[in-house]
Amino acid sequence: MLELRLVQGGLLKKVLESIKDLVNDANFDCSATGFSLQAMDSSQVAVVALLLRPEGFERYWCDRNISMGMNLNNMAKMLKCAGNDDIITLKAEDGSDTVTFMFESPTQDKIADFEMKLMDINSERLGFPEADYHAIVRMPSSEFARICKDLSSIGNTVVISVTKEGVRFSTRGDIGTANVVCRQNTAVDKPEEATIIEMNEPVSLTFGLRYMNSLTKATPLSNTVTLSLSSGLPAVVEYRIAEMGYIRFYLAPKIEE
Amino acid sequence: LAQQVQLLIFYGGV
Repeated sequence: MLELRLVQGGLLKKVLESIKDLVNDANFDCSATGFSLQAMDSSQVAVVALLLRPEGFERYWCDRNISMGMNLNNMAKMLKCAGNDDIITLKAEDGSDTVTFMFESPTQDKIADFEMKLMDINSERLGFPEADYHAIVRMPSSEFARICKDLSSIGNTVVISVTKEGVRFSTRGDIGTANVVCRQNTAVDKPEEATIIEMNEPVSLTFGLRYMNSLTKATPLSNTVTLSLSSGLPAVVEYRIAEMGYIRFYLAPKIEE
Repeated sequence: LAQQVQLLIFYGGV
């Protein structure tokens, strides 16, 4: 059986909101490593990988590895019924085809349980090799989201280039072109406001803005985002979930034919 | 024009 009690229930709500538009169905895996998910979008361009480590849960009990197939839209519907400050507990009995979400208000004066049907999902796990990236950019997540949103009103693709000058986001469309350059900036009041650029060699990659905008839905999960880039390889866009884990998106680039 | 490629080109299943 499985029982996971998450005091910061709002976090699970944010996780679902950040992935439900990209992926329809996914297996949530529960093991000693943590509560995890890996799922690909239907166009096979983006993969989302989530890890919530056991330490982040007040109670983390699963007596064997368990995989639970869920429709993410339905799961999001259920989690929307939880308050942002509620404690959320996931429960599943061995062999059951349902999962129960229990929501407790912080003052324990309201307790609700929602039972959701599980589904069988055949999903292949991808192996992501450790890579030495040409450039790694850490910047405020809200700034990255703003840039992606702004550029998508001009064009459909974004070219992300890292040079000694900084990181450049460029697009072009019928009405014109747009360039946004962010320079390294560590002279900030709070560490999360910094832009840090580690460059081993210059890199330039093109991505569909539709996908970039979709993955910026994870912005509420973290103040910062890390972009790991290598020429001709998928980008890794990571939002760290404080002291608990991460949500990572692997996004295939567009390549000149 | 740049063409969108799929992730499976880069990562095999495990």
